[in-house]
Amino acid sequence: FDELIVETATRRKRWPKKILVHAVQTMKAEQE
Amino acid sequence: SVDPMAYEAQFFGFTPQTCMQRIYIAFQDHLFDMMLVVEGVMLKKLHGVPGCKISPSQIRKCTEKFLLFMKEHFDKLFSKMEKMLLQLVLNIPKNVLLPEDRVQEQYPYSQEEFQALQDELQQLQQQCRAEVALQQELLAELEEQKVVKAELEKILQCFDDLENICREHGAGNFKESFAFLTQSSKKLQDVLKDVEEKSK
Amino acid sequence: GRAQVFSAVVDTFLEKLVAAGSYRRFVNCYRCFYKLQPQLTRSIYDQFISQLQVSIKEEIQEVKNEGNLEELFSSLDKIVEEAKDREEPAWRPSGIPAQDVRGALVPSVLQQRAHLRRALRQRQGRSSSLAEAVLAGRHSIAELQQLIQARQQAWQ
Repeated sequence: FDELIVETATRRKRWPKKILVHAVQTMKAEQE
Repeated sequence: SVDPMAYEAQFFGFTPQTCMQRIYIAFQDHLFDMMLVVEGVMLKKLHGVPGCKISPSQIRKCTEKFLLFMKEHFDKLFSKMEKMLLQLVLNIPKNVLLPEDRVQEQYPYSQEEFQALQDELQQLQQQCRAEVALQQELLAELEEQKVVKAELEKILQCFDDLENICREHGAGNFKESFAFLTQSSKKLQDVLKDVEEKSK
Repeated sequence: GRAQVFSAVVDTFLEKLVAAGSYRRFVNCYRCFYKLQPQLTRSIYDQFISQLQVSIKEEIQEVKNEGNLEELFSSLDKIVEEAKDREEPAWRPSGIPAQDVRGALVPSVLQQRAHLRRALRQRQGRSSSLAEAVLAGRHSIAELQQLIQARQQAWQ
């Protein structure tokens, strides 16, 4: 349970930024 | 119900409960180790006393008695410490937002609003594409106009050339000179007729 | 700050633990040994207590190093300080990843929208100037045609 919490919290901390990088790349590609 | 303290885990990188458990186990180990050292020293001392009547199991019983007492207090004190640390130190107050989540409050978009935003993007992209297509059509027409204008100017040029020819051969105003030409050719016809009649 | 509270709470725990494990209590438990070696009992007890305190303090320092607690505590103090004026509860992860990620994407989507709006305005500007040029071109072609027509009629 503890590992699950840490894993989930870590994803909540890190993944939005990672996803954002890809989303911005996609948008830039669309702009081009 | 267990409070997973996930938001604290997001900040600390571990759950506060794990941290407390880590401390509890380590402290408890130290207490046990110390008790074993105490007991070891006593047994060693007794071993050196000739005719000593105290048996190791007696010492062990004393150790257990003292440890039991210490453990009770240890657990009581530790749960108080845990409660305080979880409340005052290892917790994130309800009104606090972690920096990485600030965006959530700066742009509180519901699903519908976000979808509307996405739709607007789609629409803007389509409009941009439509504008590009329109520009291409307009540019194509401008190219076409260039060709047409060139052709029309060529035709106009023909008229100008015609008039220049006339002018070069003394016929300044074409209309007058054409009228003049018509008259003089009419005169010529009259004269010709006249001559023919006379010659008969 | 949190670091000070943390140390204070742990120190208090240690004090109270030592107070609970008093020498009297120790002697009470190890009565048989105490009768035989009272001085030694005292020095064993004193060493026990000081060693226990040293090892617990070392342990706490290790936990702080392992978890990088000092730095985390001070940065959390700052974050809490910044939020001191707000009463209402702050946002928390909803438990629906898609929903929370959406919130993180909004600033970029808004930037994209601003970019597209700008691009559209530019294109619309260019289109309208092209359209004017086309209309002007059509107009001048019509004029040329009329001119030709007039010249042609004149010739006619």
